Amino acid sequence: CKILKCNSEFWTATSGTHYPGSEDTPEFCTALRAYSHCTRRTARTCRGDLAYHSAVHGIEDLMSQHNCSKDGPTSQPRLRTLPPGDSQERSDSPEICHYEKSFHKHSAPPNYTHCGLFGD
Amino acid sequence: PHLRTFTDRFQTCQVRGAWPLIDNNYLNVQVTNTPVLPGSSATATSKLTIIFKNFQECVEQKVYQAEMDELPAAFADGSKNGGDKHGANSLKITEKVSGQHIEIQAKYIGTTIIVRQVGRYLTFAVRMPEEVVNAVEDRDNQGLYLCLRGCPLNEQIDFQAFHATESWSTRRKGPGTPVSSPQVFTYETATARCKEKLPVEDLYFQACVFDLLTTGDVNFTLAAYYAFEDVKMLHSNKDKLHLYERTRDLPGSAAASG
Repeated sequence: CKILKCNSEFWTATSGTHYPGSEDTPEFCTALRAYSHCTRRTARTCRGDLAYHSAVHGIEDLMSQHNCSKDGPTSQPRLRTLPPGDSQERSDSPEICHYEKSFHKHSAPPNYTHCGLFGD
Repeated sequence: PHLRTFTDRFQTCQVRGAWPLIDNNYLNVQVTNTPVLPGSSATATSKLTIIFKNFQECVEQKVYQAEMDELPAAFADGSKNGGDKHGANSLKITEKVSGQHIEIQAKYIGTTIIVRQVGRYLTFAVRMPEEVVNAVEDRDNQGLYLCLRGCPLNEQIDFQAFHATESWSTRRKGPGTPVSSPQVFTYETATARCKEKLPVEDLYFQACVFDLLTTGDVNFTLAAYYAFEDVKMLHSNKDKLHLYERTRDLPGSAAASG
């Protein structure tokens, strides 16, 4: 199952510096089509693989979100994204991104559960 | 591997191959378990995939993947946070011990995950709000969601029956025997060894003894020890850290099996 290869090709295609596009450019749809093409190629060997099915669903969502047509060029575009370091500086993330903060204000604290897997 | 579920049921399972541990609207966790000795039905986790799903303006979809001898301190795309969204720092990977212990904080869903490599195998521990645990789209086909439902009955290993039936040939040294297992333990020596790290004879202690008897690999002593350390850190009910009752049945199948 080569789904991870497809995943990394898509991430590589949509990160890097030599194409200043954004998720709304046609190049993003091209990258998505290439990603979809790659997952179709590996469908048979990936049957039942969670990462594969998640990738397939993710692609469908993104294609409908960005109105990408299923046919069209599939060559690898290069899009620029912020380097991770920069985005970490933003500490003012919205409250919805902080479960406990948004939880405590209007109800009892959440009940936490634990799951663990170890040994043989 | 030994599994402690969200409802504090403790089971030892075969679950060989790829199995989903968690599968809800926000998070997928899947493990791949491989036999600890050629031909043995005792397995341990050799690969782990965690998918954090796209969540509003907080995080993009992120994939974390760990394998034996490869415990990265970053997501598959090389980043350590939730991407470019406004709330990107509500998802963060921290390396506690290089190559051995990483922690992932997913604050946007109140969840903490610990992944370790102990010896050659991986361990997994998670703290998650009940509300998130139960946020599943269609409840019916979550049957294989091990953290929620435990192992199917036919995948559960009964300690006593296991050692009685598992042939000695699988335990004798062979090309697949773990390098770090220089000795075969008796019940007495395994008990003594486990007592050094786990003084209370609870199910973690019994799991340790089972693993030593099954593989002779002393690293499994540490796996049980760290699993209990993770329980102490992550479990919200301090009265339930030690478990003594082994659970064998699924609620539904218990009735069916009469």
